[in-house]
Amino acid sequence: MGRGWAIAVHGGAGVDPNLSQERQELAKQLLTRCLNLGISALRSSLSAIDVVELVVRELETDPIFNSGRGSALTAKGTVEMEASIMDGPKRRCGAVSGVSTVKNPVSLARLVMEKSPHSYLAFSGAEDFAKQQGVEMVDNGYFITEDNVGMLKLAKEANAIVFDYRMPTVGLETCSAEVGPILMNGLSISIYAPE
Amino acid sequence: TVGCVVVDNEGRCAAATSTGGLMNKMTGRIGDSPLIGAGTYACDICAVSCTGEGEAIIRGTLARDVAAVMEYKGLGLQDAVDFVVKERLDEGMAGMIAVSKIGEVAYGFNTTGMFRGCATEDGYMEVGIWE
Repeated sequence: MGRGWAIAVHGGAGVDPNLSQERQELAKQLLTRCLNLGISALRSSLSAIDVVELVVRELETDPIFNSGRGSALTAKGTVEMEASIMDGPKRRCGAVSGVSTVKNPVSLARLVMEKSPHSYLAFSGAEDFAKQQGVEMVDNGYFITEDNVGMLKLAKEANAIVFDYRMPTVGLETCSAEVGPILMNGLSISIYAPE
Repeated sequence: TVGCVVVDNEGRCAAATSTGGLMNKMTGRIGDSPLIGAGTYACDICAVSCTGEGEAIIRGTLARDVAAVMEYKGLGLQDAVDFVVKERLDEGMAGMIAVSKIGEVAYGFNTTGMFRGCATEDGYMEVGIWE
């Protein structure tokens, strides 16, 4: 028999080496809060699938990390979110992409898994399904934060697509990582320059 | 990108990942997070959630590979995570968290830091950013 329950959470890989202490502290507080939320759910014998949905909803709702509110912005300054969920015992799964008014994409992904004959819905199909299922929907502006509007401006000036872990060379006040020629899928990011 | 992986008291594993994607991305771009087997995977051996450069995670089918090397190479959870981060990413940059059905927890990343937290029933708890 195993050692009992275990849980892990993440808020993104790749961090600006000069991230301020204050923002590091805020991030750690959110991670700790989410861990404790999951731990008390596990102690109340919630199932693993319920706990992962509960915790990711909390992470989507807080604007600190890149998901839900606080999501990265497209080249057009809009938010297009995506999420997936998977239940190990029977390997059931659900996923959504391109959602822009669904408050908690991970819960819509779970509804795809449990209430649709499919495993993945995207863009207008996912939005229609969300309306049909009656999930909470908000204006796209809810997801956009001032920080990210500023980040998008810098990314455009640097002609870069900003990964969680790479910052444009243009002076983000906390930016430090020099960004070499960024390759994505084996191609130079500059092919996006026209954007 | 955010994620959570859990194994519960009955040894059931589950994973969930959610993201806004990349800043200044093209509209219509799909990353690894919604792709089962790439950014998210769970089976009766383990559960995995990935983050980082989506295109590299997709090409490496990163999350499924952790389960596969556990199943076919007999690696333990942390060894499987380390192997996949080291051998499957090419020049890509990414990180991941994982749990196993026997209550282990592991993470790995080749980026500058990863926001992560983990805890187990025997009282272990860690929250970190850097190596």
